[in-house]
Amino acid sequence: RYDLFYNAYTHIRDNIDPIYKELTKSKTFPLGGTAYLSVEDSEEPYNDGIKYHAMPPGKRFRDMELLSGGEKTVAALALLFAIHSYQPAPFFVLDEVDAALDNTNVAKVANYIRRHASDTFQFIVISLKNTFYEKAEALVGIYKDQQRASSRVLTLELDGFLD
Amino acid sequence: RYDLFYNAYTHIRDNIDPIYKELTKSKTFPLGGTAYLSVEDSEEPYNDGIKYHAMPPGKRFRDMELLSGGEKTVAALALLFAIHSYQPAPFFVLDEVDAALDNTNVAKVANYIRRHASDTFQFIVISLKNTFYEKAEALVGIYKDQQRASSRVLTLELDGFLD
Amino acid sequence: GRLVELEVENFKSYRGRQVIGPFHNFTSVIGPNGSGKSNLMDAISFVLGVKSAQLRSSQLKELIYRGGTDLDADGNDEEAHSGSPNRTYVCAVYESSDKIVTRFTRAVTEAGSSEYRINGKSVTFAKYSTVLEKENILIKAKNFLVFQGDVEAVASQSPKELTRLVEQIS
Amino acid sequence: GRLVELEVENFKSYRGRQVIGPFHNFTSVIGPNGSGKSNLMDAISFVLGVKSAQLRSSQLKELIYRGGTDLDADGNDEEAHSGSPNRTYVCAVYESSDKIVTRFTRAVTEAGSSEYRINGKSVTFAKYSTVLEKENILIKAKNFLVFQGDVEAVASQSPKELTRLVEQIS
Ligand SMILES: Nc1ncnc2c1ncn2[C@@H]1O[C@H](COP(=O)(O)OP(=O)(O)OP(=O)(O)O)[C@@H](O)[C@H]1O
Ligand SMILES: Nc1ncnc2c1ncn2[C@@H]1O[C@H](COP(=O)(O)OP(=O)(O)OP(=O)(O)O)[C@@H](O)[C@H]1O
Ligand SMILES: [Mg+2]
Ligand SMILES: [Mg+2]
Repeated sequence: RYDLFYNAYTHIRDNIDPIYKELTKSKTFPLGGTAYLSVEDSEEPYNDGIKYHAMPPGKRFRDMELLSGGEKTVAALALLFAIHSYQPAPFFVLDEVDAALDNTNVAKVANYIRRHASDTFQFIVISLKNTFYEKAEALVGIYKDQQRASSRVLTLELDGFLD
Repeated sequence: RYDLFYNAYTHIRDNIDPIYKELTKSKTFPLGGTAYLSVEDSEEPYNDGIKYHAMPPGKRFRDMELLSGGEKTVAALALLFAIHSYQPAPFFVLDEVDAALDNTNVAKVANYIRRHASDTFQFIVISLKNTFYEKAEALVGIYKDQQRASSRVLTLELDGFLD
Repeated sequence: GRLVELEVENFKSYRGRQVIGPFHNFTSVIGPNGSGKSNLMDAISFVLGVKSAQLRSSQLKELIYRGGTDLDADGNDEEAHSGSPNRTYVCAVYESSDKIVTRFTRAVTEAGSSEYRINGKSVTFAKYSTVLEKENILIKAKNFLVFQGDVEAVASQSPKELTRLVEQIS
Repeated sequence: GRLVELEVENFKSYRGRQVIGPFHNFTSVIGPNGSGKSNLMDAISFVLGVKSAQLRSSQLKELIYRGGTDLDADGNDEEAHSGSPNRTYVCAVYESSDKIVTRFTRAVTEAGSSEYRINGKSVTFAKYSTVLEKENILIKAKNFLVFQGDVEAVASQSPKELTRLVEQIS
């Protein structure tokens, strides 16, 4: 039990910072922010708590509760991607995870997904923001057909049009 | 006690539907949706529950739990505006209430606020969406001055530029 | 592997039988408020065996499409209206890395319980769950699903909750 | 009446003394993630007497600006750093319908408690709260404040919660 847990834990622990940096790099902060996990009881980590810490670039606090809505979202996505990278499921479905993100952060998340999506790792992302969905390879458009009182679907492939 | 409560309750009860209709009217649905309050115990309403019901245009369910994120937000705003119209505070501060709204609904909410804002009823609205803040009369722009490790403010008046 | 397409019949706001897809490496789902985007995610979660509480429905029967019914005298939708469907299913067409295509189907029957099939053959939930686990789809952990409104809480979760999540995926 | 402008000093991410405004009938606050927009709303809520729990801070002292400090050996910010402010205040300049201007100020003192002033004169919280009530600003009800992430829950609240809210404003 300890081995299984330890393998998962160390994998996430070693990947969280590179992923968080990839999501927070910018011209102003080419190195990005800092994120890490800490365990309260290193003898039996699965008993206690794994604590997550994320510091956006230019910030000095480690307190997750003082982060803004957008900063928390980026930190949460980094953690989710890090967890997902351990024996990854073949796809990832995200529903409006960009709600609290400004345009700059939406673009960073969309670019990250575009870089990491592959034949063995699909992303299906629901979004209301064009800054986001313009980066997708395909769009599944849903609309309400009032006459038929039903949701209907139109699929559009964008691959041919993007850089 | 009953009188005070009853006055507040009936005022909100009588205003919720017109407000919800104002927020949900469209070309497709010129009448908008339907919203109402119901009391479980009409003898002593302040003891029990006031239940809120909202039905978006074209929908037939009254169950609030089946509404989508955006539909719930519009319903919530209608209720907030109705409550606020009873002995209204001189201002209303809203922080990213448009997070779950599509562009059409953002425009409806922004137009509603623009119509109702006045010298005696100020709206201060934090938003990341240009569809929203483009309708404001003034912009308070906040940015992080990294050198000074501080938030800084720039105010811009838009009145002269809008229709 | 990858999700090729989804077939839904009378699932939530999706009336009749509809095929959604094909899904690419990076697919974005777009549309106005209330159009049915989260319902599509519910369909994916449903077919992968997630409990209905996560799908914003307290009962499986609520997942069945209800449409042209009128409200009765109390303002309630009339259930089991003649002409109203009494069952629903979602079928996920999945292609594993060796190019083998598998159809995973979950239905809600007239009795209001779940029925699982793999390539048309009825199986137990335990079997269904095991086959999905081989593809690293861990129903209990749900680490590949982020529902609307849930993302920020991931960063604020307590150490106990995070530990439990890591346990579920290990 | 209306809020003319806000004066903040060393409040959360606002270092030093800054004046924010003037506020119009419809003012929008914009800026990137983490810039300080919600902190501005916290300043408005704070000066109007709202409890600090709602302001994402468990202690009033957390509301004082902390900036150029380095993390100490444990990675903690060193509190009461020499050169670091040990108090903060927010002043709301309010013009009532009869054109009379009132300055409402709330400060967090070195001792970590709140201090209230109306036009520079120290008053009790009860007095402060009463004067605001005359302007229909009901601190307890907070019906004129919608914090980030809270709006959807207004629609899903239970009948008891909604009843309580109506009671507070009546
Ligand atoms: N069993 C059902 N039968 C018919 N319609 C249903 C059923 N269950 C839910 N709906 C409808 O589905 C709609 C919600 O769809 P959904 O949550 O997928 O919207 P959405 O596209 O995610 O919107 P948003 O952008 O606001 O989140 C509601 O209007 C609801 O009435
Ligand atoms: N006492 C304090 N001293 C200095 N900085 C602080 C203090 N309290 C909070 N902050 C900083 O304020 C920032 C959060 O600001 P705020 O929540 O206002 O952002 P925001 O503009 O609302 O962003 P978003 O669009 O993501 O919601 C955090 O980065 C935090 O580090
Ligand atoms: Mg949705
Ligand atoms: Mg904010």
